[in-house]
Amino acid sequence: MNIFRLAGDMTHLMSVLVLLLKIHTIKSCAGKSYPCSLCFILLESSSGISLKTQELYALVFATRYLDIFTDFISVYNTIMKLIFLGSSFSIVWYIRRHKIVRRSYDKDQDTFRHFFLVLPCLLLALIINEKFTFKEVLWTFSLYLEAVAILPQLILLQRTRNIDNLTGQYVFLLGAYRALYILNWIYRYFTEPHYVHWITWISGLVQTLLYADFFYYYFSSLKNNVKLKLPA
Amino acid sequence: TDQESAHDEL
Repeated sequence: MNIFRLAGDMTHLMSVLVLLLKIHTIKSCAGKSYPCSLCFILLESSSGISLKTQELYALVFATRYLDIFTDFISVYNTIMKLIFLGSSFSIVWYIRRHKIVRRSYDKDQDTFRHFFLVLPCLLLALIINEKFTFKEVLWTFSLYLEAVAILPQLILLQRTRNIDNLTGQYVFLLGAYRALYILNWIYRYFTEPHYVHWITWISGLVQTLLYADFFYYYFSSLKNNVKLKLPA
Repeated sequence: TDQESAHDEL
């Protein structure tokens, strides 16, 4: 474990916590007898969260952590896997099933057919992988899928008029965690002999590059202290 | 499991 990877994991955890906080806000807000102004805005405007991206992430964790009970790495590793699995599936459940949260989900805007991402990633994983075994192919699939999983969310943000802070921070943290992982891979490449994982590195790089324009608009909205807005 | 094959990152 190195500082870059720990920072990356913590950033990833933070992004999940921000999303859970946002869902909690929507839930608690609708509980009020009279809609406060914030609640009114939250419930009326779409939450800006893409269910498609959340479902893709649940699939990413499900296919990546198949070895959670067979290969014990460390207590930290197992606990983090359980947190990511638990949170990603519960977020999908909330947006799909929860009587209040699902009202804030705008399915007419979140139209990205994520099936078009799943199939090519699966085919690619069958062709390009480190070892042609069931677990390894699914692990590679999860890497390719995670690289593109943010696309439905980024497209939804372009369509969402006013991106609220929590959603913007969620996407930023999600992009930042993989950027930190790239530093971790560079560090491990120079400090550990034989540490070479091209598949991981390239998909991690592609994933981070997909956030490039978001990062640009996110930082310029911070610098100019204006509302985050992605060009359509 | 030998460390090499086990993926030790999240």
